[in-house]
Amino acid sequence: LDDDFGKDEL
Amino acid sequence: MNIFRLTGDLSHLAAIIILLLKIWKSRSCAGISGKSQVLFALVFTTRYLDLLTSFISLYNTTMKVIYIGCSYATVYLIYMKLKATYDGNHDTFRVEFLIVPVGGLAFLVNHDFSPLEILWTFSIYLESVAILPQLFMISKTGEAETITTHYLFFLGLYRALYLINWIWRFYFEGFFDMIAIVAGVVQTILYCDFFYLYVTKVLKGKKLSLPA
Repeated sequence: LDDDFGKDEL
Repeated sequence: MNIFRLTGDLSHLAAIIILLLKIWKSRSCAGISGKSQVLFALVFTTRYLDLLTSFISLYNTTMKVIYIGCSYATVYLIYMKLKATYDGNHDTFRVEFLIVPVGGLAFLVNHDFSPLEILWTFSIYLESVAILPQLFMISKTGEAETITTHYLFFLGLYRALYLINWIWRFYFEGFFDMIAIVAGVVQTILYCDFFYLYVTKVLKGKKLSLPA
């Protein structure tokens, strides 16, 4: 699971 | 963060809470499509896996946990605790006709062919059509409880506000995500018919009944 994936929008 | 995205998130949260409270307090899920609620739980599960990999902000994490928790609680109430009140005869939309094409499209059209990105894309496409079983059920029963129409109004309003948020972000930040925007436009268009009925009927104190 790559850690730069995070989406800031819900 | 901008005011449109914040009010959009709060509208989404309001919808989720309204539905959960309606089912919990009335001890009944009559008129509610369990299939749509399962699809929403699937949307949140596939979209918020980044809870396990990255921390954006307390707000981001808190809202994601609340959305996932409430959607699973709603599905639990419908299919377990209050199963006797579930109106399965009218909740007959073939969700496989949604999941298969959406799953296929997520593999074909995405920003990056990685598991998390494909799951996120799947959740974006699925969310745009997840309300169809609920709208279909209302068309079959021919009516909807007023509290259910408020739920649908806030649910539809949330993505409409996100559309404005994306215009705002494009103009001020040069940010835009075509996949989310196209799916968001489709999603909001699906509510137009309902919005018309909501404004012309429910806001005038009448019951929402079809045909209009």
